[in-house]
Amino acid sequence: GADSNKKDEL
Amino acid sequence: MNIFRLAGDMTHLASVLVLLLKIHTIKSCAGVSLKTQELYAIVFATRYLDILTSFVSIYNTLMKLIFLGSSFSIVWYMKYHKTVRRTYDRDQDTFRHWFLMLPCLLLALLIHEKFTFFEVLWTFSLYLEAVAILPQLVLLQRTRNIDNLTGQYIFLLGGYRGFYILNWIYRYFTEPHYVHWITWIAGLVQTLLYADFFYYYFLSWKNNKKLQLPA
Repeated sequence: GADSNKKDEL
Repeated sequence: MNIFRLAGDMTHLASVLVLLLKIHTIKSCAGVSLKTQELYAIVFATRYLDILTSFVSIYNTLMKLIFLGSSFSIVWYMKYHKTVRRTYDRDQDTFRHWFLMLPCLLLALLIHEKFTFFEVLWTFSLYLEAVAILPQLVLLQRTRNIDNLTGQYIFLLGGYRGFYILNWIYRYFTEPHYVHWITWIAGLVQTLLYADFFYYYFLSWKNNKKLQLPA
């Protein structure tokens, strides 16, 4: 889904 | 968030704060490569373009602001601060860092996860971060020695990427479909670039003598 490839890392 | 990524972020934070503290306290940037600092400012600027559009967490946004603020502050100090700029070793810090940016941009245009403006610039920032330390390592080879704070700066910077590799391994095994080859390979290349520095840093620490890099 969208959030799976959301960039959550810095 | 896992302990490896938190350790990585804290180590990264420490590296920029150590450098900013050194420059602010002793009003000197001797031994520091402005080219590397300019590359890092570009890395953060192209990495965090989505800071206003995509909200992940307070932590994420706060850290992005700190990294952006500190990297641009360091460049400002080294270029424009009346006292600090005089301590910048411009004749030795001659790495053609613009020649690093072009291949990274071309590579990002060729290899990326999605061909969109943000994604290509984000990928560019990954490739650029992998090589951004080169001007600093070249400067150290030239000046042949390294003062403690600059050594700590590079040591922490290498450590942050090492922790991130552990974080990627952890996430690969704990999160289904967590696969980001581009990030992993760029991060691995970056960490390997530090490997020889780490070796000499460890030797100097073990033999308790000033760190001398081979010519």
